[in-house]
Amino acid sequence: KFFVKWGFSVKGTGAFVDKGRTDPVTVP
Amino acid sequence: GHYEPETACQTLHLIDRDGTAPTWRTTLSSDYMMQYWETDHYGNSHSYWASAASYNIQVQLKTGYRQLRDRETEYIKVCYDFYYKRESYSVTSPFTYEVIKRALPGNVSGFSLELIPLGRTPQAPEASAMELSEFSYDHASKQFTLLVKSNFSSDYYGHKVEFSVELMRDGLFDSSKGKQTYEAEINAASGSYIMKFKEGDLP
Repeated sequence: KFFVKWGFSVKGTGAFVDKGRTDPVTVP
Repeated sequence: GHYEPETACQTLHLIDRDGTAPTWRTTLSSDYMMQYWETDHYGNSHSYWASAASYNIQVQLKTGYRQLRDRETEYIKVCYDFYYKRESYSVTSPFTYEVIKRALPGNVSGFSLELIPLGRTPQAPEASAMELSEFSYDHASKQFTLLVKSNFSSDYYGHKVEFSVELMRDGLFDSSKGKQTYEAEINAASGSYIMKFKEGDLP
């Protein structure tokens, strides 16, 4: 199983928003 | 002698919201103070300071079209250092400006500033500006897809968003399979961003 940890920022603001982790998907 | 003040400043506080392009004028002044000595009829000498000359610097300020919202204000501070004969300025505003500085025409001492609004300075976005729509795996192409939906105000149009994506193997001890950043331009209030990658693509 795999999931991603992701987040985003708008360039120029210096602030990063951590959106946490997704639900996992199964990879055969 | 010395200049008093050596650096003269004025701050313009702009709160109008009509979006026009007003022009302001102001004057920065300083006196060149000299120390004079006198001897009285008892032979005692004493000194006093007095203005030997007065100097005025004209400042003109022009802003291009921009619209301040309720409770938004701008501060524009203009200064002139009479000793080093240098002008300076600072702008505190919700907008980013290109500032063009020019000498005044003719024999007028001073300078003009033209403030051309380039757009609103982006603020740190709300966490809700981006929401996960889908994370999936396609068996045929062996690709992961991360689909994100955005909801930005027009303030962010033309600005760039940078996603950080780290693929993780789920386990007792999660292990990173690589991390990548993706950049995109924000050009609509709502949009979809699709990131596709395979295991091993992410450095």
